[in-house]
Amino acid sequence: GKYQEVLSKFYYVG
Amino acid sequence: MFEALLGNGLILKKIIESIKELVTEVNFEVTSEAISLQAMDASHVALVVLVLRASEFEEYRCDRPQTLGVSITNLAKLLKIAGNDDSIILRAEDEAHVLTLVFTGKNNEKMCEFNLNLLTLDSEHLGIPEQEYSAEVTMSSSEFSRICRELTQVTDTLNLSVDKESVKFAVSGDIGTGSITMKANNSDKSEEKLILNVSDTVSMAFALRYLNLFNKASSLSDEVVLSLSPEVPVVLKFAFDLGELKYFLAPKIAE
Repeated sequence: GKYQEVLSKFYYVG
Repeated sequence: MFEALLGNGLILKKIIESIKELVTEVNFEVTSEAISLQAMDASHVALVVLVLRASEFEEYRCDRPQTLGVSITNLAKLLKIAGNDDSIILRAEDEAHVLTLVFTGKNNEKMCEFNLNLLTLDSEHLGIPEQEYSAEVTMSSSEFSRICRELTQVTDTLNLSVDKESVKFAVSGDIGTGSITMKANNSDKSEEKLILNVSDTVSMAFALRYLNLFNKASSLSDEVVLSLSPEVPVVLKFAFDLGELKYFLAPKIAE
């Protein structure tokens, strides 16, 4: 299976 | 006081139609420079970033910056009432509780006015650094839309590979495998044209379901620009006269 990472893994939450 | 007059109201109808299935409640930031929004979808794998430049509106006034919490679902319902040829005025008092929308027919024959109740929403802003991407693909937005739609019939994941000469859209599903390869070219036909700006070869996988939702914006722009770097979200950019709409999507990662 495959999964998708959440965006906050890539960009900091401001 | 904030007030913006858009002569071509259809573009706002199209913008809201292009995001309403991704984000349901968003904060619009209005300043003297622009109307903007940044919002993630509920599962936090996709991000919508919209900028509408003040200078491109027929009339624009924003005395002080303001955050307008808007139900996109309800805004879409109201915009359905606006005719395709209507002009649209957006208006909000300072510290507003409602956003006023005024739709006016081409010959001033009919005017509709609605007050949309505003919401107080938590803002969950993502800081997105400026970044150089390994590969940039500029192609016909309708062609990209068509490819994504067609490949969705095979499976739910698009494998996108870009090198200096071509871009390959590959899928693998229960019924079999396949790919569509397009070579860089400068065709006069806009649907064939493909511009590649590649420093490093990239190969990544994305959920077609999201790409299909982003492609609703193909009605806003003839071209889409895809920016890719390994292991970071892909960016799809649709630029138009009034501003730009960008979608970010986290890549799929093999377990």
